[in-house]
Amino acid sequence: EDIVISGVAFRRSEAKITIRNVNDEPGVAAKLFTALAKKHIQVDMIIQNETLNQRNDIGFTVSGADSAKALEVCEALKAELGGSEVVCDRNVAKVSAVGVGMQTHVDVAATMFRALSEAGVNILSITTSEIKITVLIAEEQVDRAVQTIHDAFELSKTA
Amino acid sequence: EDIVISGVAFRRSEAKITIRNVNDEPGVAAKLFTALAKKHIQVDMIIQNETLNQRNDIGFTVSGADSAKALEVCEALKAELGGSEVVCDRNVAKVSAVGVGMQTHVDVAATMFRALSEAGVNILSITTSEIKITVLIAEEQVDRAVQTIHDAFELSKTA
Ligand SMILES: C[C@@H](O)[C@H](N)C(=O)O
Ligand SMILES: C[C@@H](O)[C@H](N)C(=O)O
Repeated sequence: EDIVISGVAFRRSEAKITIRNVNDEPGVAAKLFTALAKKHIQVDMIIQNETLNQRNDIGFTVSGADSAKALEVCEALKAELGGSEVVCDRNVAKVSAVGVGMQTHVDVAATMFRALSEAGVNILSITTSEIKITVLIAEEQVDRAVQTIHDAFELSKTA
Repeated sequence: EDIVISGVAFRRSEAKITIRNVNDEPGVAAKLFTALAKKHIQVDMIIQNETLNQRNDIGFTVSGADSAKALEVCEALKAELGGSEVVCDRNVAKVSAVGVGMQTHVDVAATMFRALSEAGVNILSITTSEIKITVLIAEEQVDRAVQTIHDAFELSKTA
């Protein structure tokens, strides 16, 4: 199945917030997102990876404008969720390679990650969907990242 | 914007593989996915969350059939990537709430996570896209999870 990358999307100035080492048991994620929803905090990405000793980190991104409110919610809930600390990176950008036929992610991922590496861009977080591979990177590297991914997939220069 | 959940999608028998504590520097993700691509291992989800002391965990899912080959690649690369261990959970299932208007994820997330919690389903991993919220859970809980999410979003019973 040919991979057709149709474009590179990005969003500047997001904030990534992570509560580290929450209890890995039913109800923890529900409590956190119910509290964020009550405060009408618009969450963009939600990321949870791998458990260790029945604990896990839950991360999410919000607009820069919502980051202070979201941090308050997390700090207030930290103890109840068993979390050890709340970390916030206010200067992240989201960059995605978008295409059809992504079922064969692995080639697209390898190409995209190699392009970022050659441009000296460190990948902070990764998520995927059927049509996208999305990375979080430092905001100041977003122009370089978009350009290098464009080049790697030989996308035309038209905006 | 009204949230319209149009359905619940799932995929049984995936395997989740994670390399823990790899060096958090450009090139690491590129090396891993280039090696997986060379062996034609079809990767589904890719998840990386939050760095700690310049190290990070990279996780991904493959079909049950590809898990042994993928594990070999990871074990062979572990030292070069600075990883401390490779973990594999062979009995995971992927469950997604799919809908439009997901820009307001937080309400959908809260509803979905509450439903899973009430059904006693532990969330192993989480990723999102503009139209989906996806969780990994233990394979034996997939029927219960799909049913409880259906009910929570009042989706009709038609299959
Ligand atoms: C960590 C958190 O996701 C937990 N496993 C839950 O189900 O809520
Ligand atoms: C951990 C890994 O993603 C690393 N940050 C990289 O850019 O490759």
